[in-house]
Amino acid sequence: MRSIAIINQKGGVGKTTTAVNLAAALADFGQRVWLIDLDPQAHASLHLGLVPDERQPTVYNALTERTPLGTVRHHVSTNLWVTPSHLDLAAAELELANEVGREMILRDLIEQDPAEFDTVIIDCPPSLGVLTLNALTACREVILPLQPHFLALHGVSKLLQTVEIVAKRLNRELRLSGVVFCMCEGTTRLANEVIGDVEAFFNTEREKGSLWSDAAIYETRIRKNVRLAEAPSFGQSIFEYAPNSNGAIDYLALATEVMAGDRIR
Amino acid sequence: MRSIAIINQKGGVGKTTTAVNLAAALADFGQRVWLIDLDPQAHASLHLGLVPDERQPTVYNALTERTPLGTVRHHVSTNLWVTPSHLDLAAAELELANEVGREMILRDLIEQDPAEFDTVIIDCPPSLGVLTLNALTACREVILPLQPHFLALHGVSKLLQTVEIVAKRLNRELRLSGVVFCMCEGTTRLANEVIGDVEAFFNTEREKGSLWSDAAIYETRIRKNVRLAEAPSFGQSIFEYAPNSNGAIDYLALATEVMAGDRIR
Ligand SMILES: Nc1ncnc2c1ncn2[C@@H]1O[C@H](COP(=O)(O)OP(=O)(O)OP(=O)(O)O)[C@@H](O)[C@H]1O
Ligand SMILES: Nc1ncnc2c1ncn2[C@@H]1O[C@H](COP(=O)(O)OP(=O)(O)OP(=O)(O)O)[C@@H](O)[C@H]1O
Ligand SMILES: [Mg+2]
Ligand SMILES: [Mg+2]
Repeated sequence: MRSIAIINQKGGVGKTTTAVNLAAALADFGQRVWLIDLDPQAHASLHLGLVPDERQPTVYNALTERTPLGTVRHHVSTNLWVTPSHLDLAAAELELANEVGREMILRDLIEQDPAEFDTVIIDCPPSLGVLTLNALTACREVILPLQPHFLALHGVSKLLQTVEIVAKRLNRELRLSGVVFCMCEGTTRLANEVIGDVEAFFNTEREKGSLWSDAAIYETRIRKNVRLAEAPSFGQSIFEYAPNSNGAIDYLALATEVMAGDRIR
Repeated sequence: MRSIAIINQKGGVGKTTTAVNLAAALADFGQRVWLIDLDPQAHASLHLGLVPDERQPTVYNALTERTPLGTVRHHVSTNLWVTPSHLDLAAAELELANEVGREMILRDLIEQDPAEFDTVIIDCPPSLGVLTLNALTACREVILPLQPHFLALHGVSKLLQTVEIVAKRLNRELRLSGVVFCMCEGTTRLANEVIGDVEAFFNTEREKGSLWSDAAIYETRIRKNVRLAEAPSFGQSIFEYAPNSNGAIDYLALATEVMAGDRIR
């Protein structure tokens, strides 16, 4: 089973949009896909029509009360299952603060779950706290959505440091699979500069033989497309809402690259 | 002294861009303005050219070691002072978890600071944790940047609930001054729907005489403008970087509304 964490502590760069539409595209290709929403905002859940409800158990109950993940998983469409989040999850940072091995809870819950999936994808909140650490410890791969803006670039080195620490201390199998540029608007000078900086960074890292030496910058650029911002209000993936849009074309292309494990280098 | 917290737990909606450019516009109008960066990403600091440096004390030291704010304040341009942040601030959530009255630390530090300012503006991280609670307890006003997207709208009621709890329990003077729509791209159907929903929400709240009854939706819409995304890479506000751009025009208009305390309703 492939397991992919979608992370970036910078807010609003396209994490949820990527997690949901990549999961939906892989499901359309026939893979059995499980999407876990680890963001207290519960936007991935909402995006696929699951409205958080206090009475129903969510990933919050799994993390804090060890509710088996099988009881908090909903079949939303062919080949696609979702474990929803809830606002209460925001309290998990403090509730789990003193728990021994608090970063390993999700990993153990996934291991104990008997269901078979081809791919697990985890959407993370805009922070590097205990929830994101649980995703990084539970997964083998990381995909990093990046908006080609200066402020978005600034936090990447801190993000990679965190991935590196997790890989050394908590999860030796963790690898950065790739960086995907999201919300790309034409070819502004700014976007080209940022993309150039990121490419240069990975090229020097590659020579050092570091953890990122086989990381890719996906060739697919996700273009800005208002359909991607509209789809969540209908509780649908881009493929159900606007299958002929640029958004659908781009996320299909990304899914093809991710499936091939293709590297641009 | 006016004190304004810029908050929204949804990531990437324009909090930092609004905090920095509103502060710069008020400073250009002749007000003595103090911008406090309460986000561990330190993007407001970076936006004005202050590169976080381990050796220099920052707001992290103020919150966790009670370093007087006067020693962590830098004069960056005429009428504008900045208290920078640092990545270490991300640990504050856990470090302050068991501190009695942890939400009041910043309020007390500001009260003890003898310097005179016309306006204090606080940029917050994309969460409703202890850092944002400190800003809400220290300020009398809240400005809520909102991207006219479905996912961005979804969290507003939770945000208002948090403001309401702080106003009841920790800070009776706290009021929502207004909502400003940011990153507006023309007049898409989605944007009009979201703006319509927000206006309807505040109109019904107004009739109930709630905390939001004198909250405004600022008439100024901040248009999407690539100059706003470029300015941070030069360490400048939009007024220094591109004074004739739409970004500068829009943030000047917003500052005029904020100064007049003008209400649209
Ligand atoms: N390529 C795109 N074109 C247009 N809109 C997009 C695109 N990608 C994402 N969006 C919209 O931009 C906003 C931010 O995207 P999204 O919520 O996926 O980011 P995020 O990184 O998950 O945010 P957060 O940090 O709050 O979790 C959303 O309203 C989304 O619908
Ligand atoms: N009106 C605008 N036009 C174009 N780009 C913008 C605009 N406002 C903000 N940006 C850019 O969009 C990105 C998100 O904005 P910003 O960082 O201000 O949001 P934020 O809410 O502070 O994010 P975070 O949740 O990470 O703190 C930044 O790269 C910024 O430069
Ligand atoms: Mg998200
Ligand atoms: Mg910010």
